[in-house]
Amino acid sequence: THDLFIHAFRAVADAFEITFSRLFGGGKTQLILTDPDDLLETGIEIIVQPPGKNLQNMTLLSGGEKALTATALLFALMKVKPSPFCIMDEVDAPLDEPNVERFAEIVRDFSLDTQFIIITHNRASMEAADNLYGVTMQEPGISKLVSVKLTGVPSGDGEAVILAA
Amino acid sequence: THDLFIHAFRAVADAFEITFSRLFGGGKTQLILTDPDDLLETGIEIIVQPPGKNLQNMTLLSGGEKALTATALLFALMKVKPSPFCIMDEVDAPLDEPNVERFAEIVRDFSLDTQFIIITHNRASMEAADNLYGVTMQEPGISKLVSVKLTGVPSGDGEAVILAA
Amino acid sequence: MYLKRLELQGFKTFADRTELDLTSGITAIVGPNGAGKSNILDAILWALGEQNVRSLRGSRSQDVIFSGSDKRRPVGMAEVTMTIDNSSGRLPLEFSEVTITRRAFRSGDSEYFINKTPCRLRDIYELFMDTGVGREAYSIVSQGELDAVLSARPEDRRSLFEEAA
Amino acid sequence: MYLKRLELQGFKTFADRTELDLTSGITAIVGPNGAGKSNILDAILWALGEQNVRSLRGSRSQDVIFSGSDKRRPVGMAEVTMTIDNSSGRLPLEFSEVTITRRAFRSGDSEYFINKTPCRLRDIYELFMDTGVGREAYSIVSQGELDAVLSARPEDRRSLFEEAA
Ligand SMILES: Nc1ncnc2c1ncn2[C@@H]1O[C@H](COP(=O)(O)OP(=O)(O)OP(=O)(O)O)[C@@H](O)[C@H]1O
Ligand SMILES: Nc1ncnc2c1ncn2[C@@H]1O[C@H](COP(=O)(O)OP(=O)(O)OP(=O)(O)O)[C@@H](O)[C@H]1O
Ligand SMILES: [Mg+2]
Ligand SMILES: [Mg+2]
Repeated sequence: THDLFIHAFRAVADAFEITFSRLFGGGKTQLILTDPDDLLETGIEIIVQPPGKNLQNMTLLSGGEKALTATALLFALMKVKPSPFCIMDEVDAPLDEPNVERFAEIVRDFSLDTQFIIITHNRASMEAADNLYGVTMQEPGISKLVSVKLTGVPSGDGEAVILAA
Repeated sequence: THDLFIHAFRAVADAFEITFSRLFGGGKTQLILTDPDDLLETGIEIIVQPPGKNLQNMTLLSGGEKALTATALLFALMKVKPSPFCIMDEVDAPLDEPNVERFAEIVRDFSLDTQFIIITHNRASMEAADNLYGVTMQEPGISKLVSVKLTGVPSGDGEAVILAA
Repeated sequence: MYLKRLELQGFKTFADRTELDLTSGITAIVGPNGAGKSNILDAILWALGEQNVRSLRGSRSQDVIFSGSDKRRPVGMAEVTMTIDNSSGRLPLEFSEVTITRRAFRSGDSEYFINKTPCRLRDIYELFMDTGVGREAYSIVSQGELDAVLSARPEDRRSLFEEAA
Repeated sequence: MYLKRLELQGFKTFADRTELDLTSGITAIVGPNGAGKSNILDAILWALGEQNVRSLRGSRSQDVIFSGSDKRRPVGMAEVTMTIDNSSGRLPLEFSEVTITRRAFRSGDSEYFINKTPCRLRDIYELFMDTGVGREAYSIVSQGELDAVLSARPEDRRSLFEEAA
């Protein structure tokens, strides 16, 4: 199982370099085993360098950069071992508009192998979806599903408009 | 100091009822001392009831409801003891559009006594501000300030447009 | 393999029987704060056998059962059924469609079913073993949990990689 | 009393001297992910005497000093000056304007000034005692910290109310 672990670790490290640079539009990553001699106990150090910046301690990253880095790692894991479905609840909340678009693009790409269910308030993520479901509480305390359609111009104004229950 | 504490506790509890119902458009709150006989060690239980819902354990609240409840408590504390300035970093991130507008309104109200500095990606919060500052990184890794102006229709499309450095 | 349909009844805010039909592509779930979006993700985690009440934002196992609202009385049972398309044969069962059902009663009793046949929780865990689906999988990110992927201590990250091995 | 001006130099991503003029109303700070918005809030916390490096998202005290970028070398000093309008006389000093300056050097040395006169950190704490301003005040909410107002254990919430007493 040691070989399996090392093999998977290296594959994820390579995939992470690709997903990170896709989401950040460049930059570098490194995944390092803290204790390579003891694979059962070793930790994994994550070092990232957004484009144009110096290598930094992860804790100094901004809120949006952390969310994007974590997303890149998740997609790297899914590249190595695809899962049949992926559910993400408002992972795009800290992202600015250009980064939400990049997130929506990578989800689109991965949706060839994996089913996605994305809970979001962001317009660009809604536009990337094949289907939209609205959840409302017309009666206080009781959730109902409604089908929705996007109005207005693409990536522009207009909320998701509730069509019918 | 016991009297001071009890007096402040009661005043915050009253103010919390008002700020909560303002942000949620109704509902009830309760602040309870877990050990009223020992004011130096007592904890404070927070019980809230969004409009139309039953009394619930705080942990069951949604992401947006938690953010709104925490904001209501902060404003209640500031009602009892105003502070000269208040800085909030993306507290409106989990909120949907109607709740961002309510948040922006309460900030406007409180800004008569308190100076506010709000870091945000939300349009409605930007509109409530008297001044806008943009932070950009035209040169990678180096922050610069620019003055910005909102474009487009109110609460509509258009990012904060960068005017000049 | 993908999630084809989700049926909820008496689960959290879904007091009435609710059905969510899904395609293999991208589905976005939208709606106001507190409407019940994250409760849908909780329903999927629960049906997959999640036993830790904190991962479902509750403090007792009964917290998943609809506890009433202004106008409605609490119900005695929560039930969630997931229908999974198994035409790829990834699940070790002869059927092209597999349903998983979980029920909880106010009494504390639980029931589990695979294709309407009563089974134990262990059977559900074994069914999903090694498919990349399940409570522990990296492919389900609850609200506010994205940063946890990075912020865990280096030793805690190992299990993510083991999962991918 | 309000914050009139903030001057940054060599503090985190503000390598060059930067000045932020503020009014007593509402100022919104906007900009892309990673541009340096939260670094401004960190600069205010730091000038008020914040000693815990984790509250400034670093791990060593030198983490506040600009550490270089693709094209720039690291600098040796970080300096932040806050100018506070004291026309209300709330700060126990005869001046209608009070400036607080904090400096940190790569060597680990720190310097503090009140109105350009060298002082100790304790003098800054004493200056702001009981004004509702300061590192511990509930009126500064860092990114992602809003929920901490609620989620602290009941005993931890008491200090918020003591601050208001
Ligand atoms: N067993 C239950 N019975 C009734 N209501 C419940 C139950 N469990 C949770 N709730 C209610 O569900 C609501 C939370 O729903 P949920 O977290 O799904 O909202 P959401 O749509 O994700 O909102 P947000 O956009 O703010 O994240 C809360 O108001 C809570 O009181
Ligand atoms: N001492 C330092 N020297 C150089 N860069 C630094 C230093 N400390 C932090 N940084 C950089 O500052 C950036 C984070 O900035 P900040 O957190 O202010 O972004 P932000 O504008 O708040 O973004 P977001 O909208 O994502 O929250 C990181 O890229 C980090 O590498
Ligand atoms: Mg939610
Ligand atoms: Mg930030």
